[in-house]
Amino acid sequence: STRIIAVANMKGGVAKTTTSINLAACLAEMGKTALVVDLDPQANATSGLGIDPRALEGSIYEILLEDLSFEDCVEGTSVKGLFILPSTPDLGGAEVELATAYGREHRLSRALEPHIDDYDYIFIDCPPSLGLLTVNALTIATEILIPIQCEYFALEGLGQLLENMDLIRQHINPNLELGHILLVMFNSSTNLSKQVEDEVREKFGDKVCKQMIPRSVSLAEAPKTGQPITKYKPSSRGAVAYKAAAKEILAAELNG
Amino acid sequence: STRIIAVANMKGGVAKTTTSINLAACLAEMGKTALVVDLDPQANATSGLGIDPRALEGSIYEILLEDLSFEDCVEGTSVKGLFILPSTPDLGGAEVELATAYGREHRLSRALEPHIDDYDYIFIDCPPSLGLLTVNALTIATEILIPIQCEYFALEGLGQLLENMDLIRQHINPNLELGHILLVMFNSSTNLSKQVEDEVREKFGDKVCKQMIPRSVSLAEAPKTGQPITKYKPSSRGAVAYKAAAKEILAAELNG
Ligand SMILES: Nc1ncnc2c1ncn2[C@@H]1O[C@H](COP(=O)(O)OP(=O)(O)OP(=O)(O)O)[C@@H](O)[C@H]1O
Ligand SMILES: Nc1ncnc2c1ncn2[C@@H]1O[C@H](COP(=O)(O)OP(=O)(O)OP(=O)(O)O)[C@@H](O)[C@H]1O
Ligand SMILES: [Mg+2]
Ligand SMILES: [Mg+2]
Repeated sequence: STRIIAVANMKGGVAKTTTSINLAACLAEMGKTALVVDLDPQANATSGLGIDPRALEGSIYEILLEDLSFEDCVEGTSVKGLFILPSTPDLGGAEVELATAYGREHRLSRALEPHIDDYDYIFIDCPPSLGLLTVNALTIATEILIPIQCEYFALEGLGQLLENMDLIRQHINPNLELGHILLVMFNSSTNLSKQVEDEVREKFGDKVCKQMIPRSVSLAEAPKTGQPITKYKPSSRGAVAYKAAAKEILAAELNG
Repeated sequence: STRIIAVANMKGGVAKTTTSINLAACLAEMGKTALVVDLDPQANATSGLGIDPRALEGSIYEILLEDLSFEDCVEGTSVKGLFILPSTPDLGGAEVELATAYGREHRLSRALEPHIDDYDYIFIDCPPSLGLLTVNALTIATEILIPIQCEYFALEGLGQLLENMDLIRQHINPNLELGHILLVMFNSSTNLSKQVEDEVREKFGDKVCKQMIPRSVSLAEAPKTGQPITKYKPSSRGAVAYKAAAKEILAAELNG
């Protein structure tokens, strides 16, 4: 059955978008059908996959707040088998608008529900907060993937995210599990990265992907071309690392 | 009179906290009295200045939502002349709680107003969103400082931030100005950094600080010690760069 993976961490700039785009692209290249849901008003996943957020007729904003249909919004990308539900800056108003709307936590799940079986993997790229947009993602997700940057502030907000996850599991979505933790922007020449790695592996054990994502300029360059790293520089360290991480995620499914 | 600088950018991980801590510390070392207001539930500015958010009796959360007084919360730091109004994870609930509260945009300004004259500079470290916490900061700020990371996604959310700034100026705070734009995490060995620099200087001219902040590991290490870079490694590239940027900000005042 479809795996719905919320890529979430309230810490900003920890490669939530980079991870959503590139894991989804790797799985599509392995023959899976994958969807990226861009749930961030910055619309970085949208532009990172080559779509201009300002040129869109309909986006996730209209789906959540104006009942526009899924079919009218979903778009293809430059990768076969990879699709995106794009975002626009309008989504910026959604946190406050959702605060007093009926069924506010279930808006995304109601819109996605009828289409879930069309995809093997759905990645939801969350904004850097634990507000109602992220709650909508955790309401429909089967698992959460947490990218952790190998730097000091990385562990600060983690406790809150795990607490919120438990609350969602208790009150809204009993199926939600902690899937993987992915260590990103690992810089092998500094002690800092090694210290964070040791601390995270000690605390979370097997939940942490064996594969880490190195800090690498080609990963920061790829979004400018509107392509995932597997198309922009398929043999770069970033592409090789995301492919190995995607295989780990795929394998986790087979073991059940 | 006191300069109240909101350090804001909805893009995550662009050194809002690192800039708030280190500019405030540099100005304190030049003999000014400075306050950092931590308006982020992650409480990175709080821990980055050596205070344990979990050990606090009162924080910015109680000030905004429970009318606790400023004096009961403000704390000193390891730097003479530098103070902090700390945050805790409780602030995570504030966005939703504020949505329906009376005077929701003015809660921070009402709490700070009586104490503004005690400081030469007040830096407000904003969370990575344009929600009610950032609106509270822009309601009392005299100017906004926007850190821009020298990477592709950096320019995506900027338009929205400037639009929101205009709206706040029209409806709530006519004194709010765009102060400085600070280019951060500049990596001189990549084309990407140079391209973003050229684009930002072309678009914003003199608003962009001449001084850029280089990507440097000691800036990422400093928060672990609870000290600003000027105390952790005073002669590092990061410390030298923040000192030069602080001088530019100071000079802007003298010219009026
Ligand atoms: N492994 C990497 N090496 C180098 N740069 C990277 C890497 N991963 C991501 N980046 C760059 O770091 C920046 C932050 O990444 P990204 O935007 O994916 O993070 P995010 O968590 O989605 O941010 P936000 O919190 O704003 O949504 C981007 O400019 C991105 O291109
Ligand atoms: N010039 C620099 N060189 C190297 N690392 C840096 C630099 N500036 C900041 N960092 C590191 O980059 C990460 C992001 O910086 P910081 O937390 O200050 O950003 P932020 O914008 O406050 O993030 P958030 O959006 O989560 O509030 C931190 O781990 C910080 O230590
Ligand atoms: Mg993102
Ligand atoms: Mg911060």
